[in-house]
Amino acid sequence: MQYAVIGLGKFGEAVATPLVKNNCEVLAIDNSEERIQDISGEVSHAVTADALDEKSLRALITTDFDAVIICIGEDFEATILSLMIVLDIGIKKVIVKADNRIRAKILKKLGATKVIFPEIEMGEKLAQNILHPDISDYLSLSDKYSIAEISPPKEVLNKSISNSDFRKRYKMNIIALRRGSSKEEIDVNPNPDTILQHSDKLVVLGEIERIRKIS
Amino acid sequence: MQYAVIGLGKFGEAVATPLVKNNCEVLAIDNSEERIQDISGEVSHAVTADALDEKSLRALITTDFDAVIICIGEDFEATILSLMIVLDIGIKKVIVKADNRIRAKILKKLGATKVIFPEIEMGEKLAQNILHPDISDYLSLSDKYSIAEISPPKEVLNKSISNSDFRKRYKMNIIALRRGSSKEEIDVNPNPDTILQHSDKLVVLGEIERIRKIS
Ligand SMILES: Nc1ncnc2c1ncn2[C@@H]1O[C@H](COP(=O)(O)OP(=O)(O)OP(=O)(O)O)[C@@H](O)[C@H]1O
Ligand SMILES: Nc1ncnc2c1ncn2[C@@H]1O[C@H](COP(=O)(O)OP(=O)(O)OP(=O)(O)O)[C@@H](O)[C@H]1O
Repeated sequence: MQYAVIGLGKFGEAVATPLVKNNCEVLAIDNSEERIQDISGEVSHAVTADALDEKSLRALITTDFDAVIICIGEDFEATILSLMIVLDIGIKKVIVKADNRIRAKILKKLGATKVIFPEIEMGEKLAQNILHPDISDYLSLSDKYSIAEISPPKEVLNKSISNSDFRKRYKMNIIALRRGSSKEEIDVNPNPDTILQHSDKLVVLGEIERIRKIS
Repeated sequence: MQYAVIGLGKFGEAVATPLVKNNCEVLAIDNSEERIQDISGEVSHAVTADALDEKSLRALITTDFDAVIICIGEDFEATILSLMIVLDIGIKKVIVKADNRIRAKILKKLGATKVIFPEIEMGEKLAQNILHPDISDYLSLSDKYSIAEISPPKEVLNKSISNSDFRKRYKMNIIALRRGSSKEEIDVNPNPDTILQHSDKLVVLGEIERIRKIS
C-alpha cells in the first residue's frame, strides 16, 4: 500500500510512522526543509514542496497512491488547494485535518473522505472525563448508547454478577470485568458467580445517560 | 466545581467550553490578549497572564479549584513551571498536554495526574484506521483485548447469530448489531435469530489480533 502525507507536524508524523512500521510506502511532503530532514529517516521518501504549488503536487502524487492524508493546520488555503488538486488527480481516499468544525464542513463539501480535528476531539473527550471521573474509558456507539468502564455501584457490591440482577436493575449489560492492578488483567467472559468488589471495574454497554447516573 | 485552564489554544478551548456548558466555573489563563478577548464570552473568567510569572499564578489559583488543566503546546518551560507552581499551591488534580512522549514522561515524574498528547493519540488512531479500514471504531481494553465494529465475515452471512456459532468459531462475542443507514440504529441486545446481512456492522469484543484477521 502507498500513502502520501502532506504536512509533517505532530499529527502528520504520528500518522506516517505506524504506516511505515506496517510495511506501507509513505511519501512525506512538507514545505519546511527542517521537518523533511527530521522525518527522512522514518519514511520511504521525504520531499520539500509547497502544498500551494500545483505543479509540484501533480509531479509527486500519482493514482498509485491508495490514500492521501493532508495534515496542515494553520494554513487553510494550503489545505483546501491541496485537497482540490489531489481529488483532481483522481485519488479516491483523501483524509484531512481541520482546526475547527466550520473548516471541517467546507472540507467535507469539497469532497474530503474523512475530516479529523485532533485537538477538539481530544479536548471534548477530556472534558467528559473531568465531568464524569468515574467513567475511565468509553466508546460512543450512538448518541444514546455507549460502552464505558465504571466502578460497581454501591448497591451491588459483595453480590455475584447473577445475583446483582444488573441488566434488569440498570438496563445495561456487563461485557467485561477488570480486576487487579494491571490494565492487562481483564476478563471478557466473567463468570456469573463472581462476587463484585469495590476495586473492580466493570465494562458496561448501555444508555450513556444511565451510565453517567450510576457512576 | 471550579477549574482553571492555562493556555487556550484549540485544545484548551475544547476542554473549557463543555465544562462551562455543564455549569462548572472555569478560569481561563493565557498570555495572549487576543485569545483572552476571543474566549471571554465563553468562560466564567478570562485573564491575561504568563504561566512563567509565578506571582500572577499564585494570585489567580487557590486550593478551591478542583483541577487545573495546562494546555500550552510549544513552550515546554512554561508547561513545566506552571505544573510545579500549581502542585506547590496544593492542587491535587493537574492534567497536562504534552507534544511528545519524552515530555510526557518528564511531566508524569514531576507529578502530573494525567498527560495527554492529542495530535499523537489521534494520529496513531488514524493510522490504525487506514491499516484496517474494515474496523470502523474501536476501544482498546488492554494490549490484547479490544472492542471493535466490523463487517460480518463472509462465512456467517445469511446465517442467524445463533447458527453462526460466532463465539466458538472466532473466540469473540457479538455485543451489538448496527443495521440501517443511520448511526443511531444500533441494537444492544440483538436477537439470536437475527440473520446476518452484508450491510450489517457487528460490535465485537475479543483479541485485537483475531479481530484484525477477520475484518
Ligand atoms: N503550504 C504548505 N505546504 C506544505 N507543508 C506545509 C504547508 N504549510 C504548513 N505545512 C507543514 O504542515 C505541518 C503542520 O502544519 P501546522 O504547524 O500549521 O499545523 P499544526 O496543527 O500546528 O500541526 P500539528 O498540531 O500536527 O503539529 C508543518 O510541519 C508545516 O511545515
Ligand atoms: N507562557 C504562557 N503563558 C500562558 N499562555 C501561554 C504561554 N505560552 C503559550 N500560551 C498559550 O497557550 C495556547 C496554546 O499554546 P501553543 O500554541 O503553544 O500550543 P498548540 O499545541 O499549538 O495549541 P493547540 O494545538 O491547542 O491549538 C496559546 O493560546 C498560547 O497563547
